Amino acid sequence: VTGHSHIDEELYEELEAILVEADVGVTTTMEILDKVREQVRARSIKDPAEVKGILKEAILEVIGGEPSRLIEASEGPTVIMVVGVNGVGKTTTIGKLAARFKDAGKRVILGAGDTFRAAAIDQLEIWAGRAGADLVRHQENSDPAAVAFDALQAARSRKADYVIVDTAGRLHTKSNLMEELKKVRRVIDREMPGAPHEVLLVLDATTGQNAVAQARIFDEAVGVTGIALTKLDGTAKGGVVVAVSRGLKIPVKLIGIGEQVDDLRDFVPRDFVEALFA
Amino acid sequence: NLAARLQETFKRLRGKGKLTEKDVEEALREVKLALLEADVNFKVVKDFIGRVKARAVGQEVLNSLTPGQQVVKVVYDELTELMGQTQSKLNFAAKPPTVIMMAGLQGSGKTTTAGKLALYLHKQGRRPLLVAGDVYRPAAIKQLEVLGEQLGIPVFSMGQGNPVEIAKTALEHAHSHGNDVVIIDTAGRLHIDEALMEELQAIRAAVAPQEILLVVDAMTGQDAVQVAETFNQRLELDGVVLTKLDGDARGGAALSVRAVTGKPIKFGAFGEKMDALEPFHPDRMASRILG
Ligand SMILES: Nc1nc2c(ncn2[C@@H]2O[C@H](COP(=O)(O)OP(=O)(O)OP(=O)(O)O)[C@@H](O)[C@H]2O)c(=O)[nH]1
Ligand SMILES: Nc1nc2c(ncn2[C@@H]2O[C@H](COP(=O)(O)OP(=O)(O)OP(=O)(O)O)[C@@H](O)[C@H]2O)c(=O)[nH]1
Ligand SMILES: [Mg+2]
Ligand SMILES: [Mg+2]
Repeated sequence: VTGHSHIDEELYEELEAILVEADVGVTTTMEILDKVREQVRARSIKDPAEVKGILKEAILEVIGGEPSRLIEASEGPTVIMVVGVNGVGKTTTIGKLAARFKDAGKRVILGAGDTFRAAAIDQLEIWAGRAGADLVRHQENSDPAAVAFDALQAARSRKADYVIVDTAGRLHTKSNLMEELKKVRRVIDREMPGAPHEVLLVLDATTGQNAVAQARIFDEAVGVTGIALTKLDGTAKGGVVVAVSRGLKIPVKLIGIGEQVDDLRDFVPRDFVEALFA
Repeated sequence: NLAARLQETFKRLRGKGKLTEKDVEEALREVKLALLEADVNFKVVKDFIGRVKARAVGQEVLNSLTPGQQVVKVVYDELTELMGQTQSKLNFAAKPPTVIMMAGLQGSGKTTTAGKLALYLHKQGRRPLLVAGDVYRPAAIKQLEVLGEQLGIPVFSMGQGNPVEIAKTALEHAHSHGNDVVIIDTAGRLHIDEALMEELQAIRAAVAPQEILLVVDAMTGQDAVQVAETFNQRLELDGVVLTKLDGDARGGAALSVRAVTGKPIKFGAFGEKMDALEPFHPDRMASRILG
């Protein structure tokens, strides 16, 4: 976006291409660029080099400028429920998060709430081992709500600081599966009022506009308090979180940047916005 | 929907007299928006609109009473043509066993699709062998073994060894056990991971698959172009499988992948169960993308 002697439509078209190709989505992009045009007019900006800066600020206004922390319980164990569609990185993110808490000297219990998919429990078991966390599990095909219940009970008796409940991947369009998720959440809340303190929706950075529907429906079902955006180590920019933020005020809290145990970072909005233009 | 939006646009435009080429260009912006909202890649959309415009500025559109419908027809036809044939034909070896290699990004559905393909081929009267080539992901081997057990299909595994050795030994095993199709599951990987892309190339060199399938998640966004292009350049794909079509993603990635590789989408996956695999229908995909 260099080589412009004045601010013209071509400049805005270039900016539109960058944002759309980053998966911000065409509607959200047009809305944000309209705000930028307004600002350019209102502030009588003449130098094209300033437009990008105004655009970055406009995006930060949508997604929030400051990092957002994970919610902690005021007393007792903090319960984190991890949800999302199939294959986005829920189980792996839980493993990484557990290790982070363990490294901070916390006691962590993982609930093997995916009782459906082949070897899902085995997969989480390996991560529990890597992180040094306890694992609560039942038989394959058992009731995920019962696993969550037991994980909370174990957290109380073992005085755990964190309980992270894994759930099976599910498409938001499957109402019976969304009902199952609601039940898991209800059971958690009944067993420990105020829990789950954090409902983390995992979104894959390679996902396009469908993430907007995913976020909306998961939020309606179980109330999402934070987003973990995975696979940012690829070439996808994850711009869809801007589109998600346009409609829902759910902060992105974590990012996944690889498959190893320490490939987890806090989401820093300014860095994310810079990366959109890299 | 798109047809209605186009009709609205043309109604407004024709209010000022006979339709012109410029009017069609303006209407095509609606098509561009629809395709971008469906996750078709930005550059692919540009090329596509260019092609459609060439066909949409003819007299049958400009003089039509329902130009919106005419344009939708041109778009739909062009899209269906681009999507390819309803051919789900896998390439089989003249002398068995046929080797099929799965490839793709992390979490796209390779392992699940491998199981489905095995069942599909088994129902055709073949004797498939599943090969546990993902030695990295925790419990990946177990995942494939559980699927194999559910299906009554043998799974070849050498634990967390060298995937190239595993593939070669699996081929020998297939020869000596009468398996006529070998389906190699591989670890998910980024197209920009040099070492892992070389691993795929090494497996390919070692066992010469008749069929290399790129597994792509239907909800993939703009990045589908980079991914498909790179995998194709490094491996020379034979086909694509589009997964998670049981969701509501419009699936524009299908058009992007097709446009940038020219390779056929051979199957669509519609669920987590082992029977949720169908031959790909380009016309159905075209309607889905257009919304
Ligand atoms: N490159 C990369 N891969 C990731 C990241 N996070 C997860 N993965 C990989 O994505 C794949 C799927 O991860 P899982 O943790 O099994 O995803 P899931 O959401 O639990 O999947 P289901 O339970 O089947 O719905 C695995 O191969 C992970 O290693 C990331 O940040 N970067
Ligand atoms: N709804 C739905 N889920 C699917 C489909 N195909 C695969 N899945 C699910 O998607 C998730 C990931 O599938 P996997 O087969 O583990 O994906 P993968 O590509 O082997 O993952 P990695 O080996 O980690 O790269 C699992 O939860 C599957 O059950 C599909 O067509 N529809
Ligand atoms: Mg999982
Ligand atoms: Mg796999």
